[in-house]
Amino acid sequence: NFSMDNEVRSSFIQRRLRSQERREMQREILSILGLPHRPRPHVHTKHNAAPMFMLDLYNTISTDAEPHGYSYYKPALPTQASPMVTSQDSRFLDDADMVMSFVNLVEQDQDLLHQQHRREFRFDLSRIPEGEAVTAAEFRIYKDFVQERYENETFIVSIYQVLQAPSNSEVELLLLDQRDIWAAEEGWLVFDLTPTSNLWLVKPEQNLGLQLVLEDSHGHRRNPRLAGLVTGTGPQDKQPFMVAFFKASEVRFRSIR
Amino acid sequence: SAHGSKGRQSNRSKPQRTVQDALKAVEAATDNLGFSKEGCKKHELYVSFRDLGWQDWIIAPEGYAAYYCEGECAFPLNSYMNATNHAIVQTLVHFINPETVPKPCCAPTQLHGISVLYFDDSSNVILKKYRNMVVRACGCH
Repeated sequence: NFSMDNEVRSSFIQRRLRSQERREMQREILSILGLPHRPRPHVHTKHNAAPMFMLDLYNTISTDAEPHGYSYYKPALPTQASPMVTSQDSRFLDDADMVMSFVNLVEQDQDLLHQQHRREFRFDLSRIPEGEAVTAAEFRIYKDFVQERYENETFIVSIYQVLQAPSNSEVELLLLDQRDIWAAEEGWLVFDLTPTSNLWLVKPEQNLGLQLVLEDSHGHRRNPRLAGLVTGTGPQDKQPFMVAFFKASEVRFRSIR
Repeated sequence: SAHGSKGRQSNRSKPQRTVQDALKAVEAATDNLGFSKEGCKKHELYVSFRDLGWQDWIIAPEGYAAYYCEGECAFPLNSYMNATNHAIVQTLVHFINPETVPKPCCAPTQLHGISVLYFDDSSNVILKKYRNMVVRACGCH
């Protein structure tokens, strides 16, 4: 002789979790998320270029999902000068199960010490979960507006894959992509890294990084900074990074718990 | 019948009468009790990543509305949400043999995914889609 509502409520025990239970619950949710443990990022800021770009992608997905009737919390976003997500990125995103951005591992000082007219970039792809295949990958670098005296000049930006380590002998390079830019241009330059990423996944020992070379209209190598390329030093939200889109190539089962 | 062999051995017209009798009895009982049963419904459930203390590595979302399904799958089932044909039959059989056959279960019939954006140990950022994380609709199974 009781209401059904009370019956429903009484089946749930409401109490505060003990710390051990809390840890176990966190462990179970991490397992559902496919993570072996809680990530502990050592250095990070949500206002770096890569997290901001990824947040843009996240919001693209969230906006697409809303008309279907469910919604979830959307964080207050840092505003940015120019949109980072292109229509091509949106297409890659539709097809992807996972997107991952990679920070540049080459330290600024080390980079400046060795090169004046080229810049090196390295990305660690070893942490990609098994069973994920790269469907697209990009290297993204920001180009700022440059001083007036170069305003009418054009430059050629070339991205090379390093084939041989510099310590062995002469550096061997493979041209991946090239772009003509105006000095007055401003915004993100995007270079295709899809075949290179696939190679690096299969043969990690061949991941010796990328080199960027800047040439002026006369074919002379110039310092990338001259064209406004933000390579190492510069604002956090304009730092270069790599992004890869993945599709799960196999169905993964959770382990029995 | 909950016990297949016994059912097949009995007179064909007898189970038919039994079901009809059971339905009438349930209708009468429901009317007499005079309370409205809480049917199978979608209820609010918010999973907070912030409450888990994960805001240092999860960039977005702060949490998400997961919902859950709860409520009785009771006769007449077609007045509730999304009952399968089998659930309706199971309800009828439950009336006849409540000790052996339970009522159908209230469970999700449609689920949706969420996307989670987080840092890994190397401060790389991962955006991953997880399927079947949000209840979109409930029903009796």
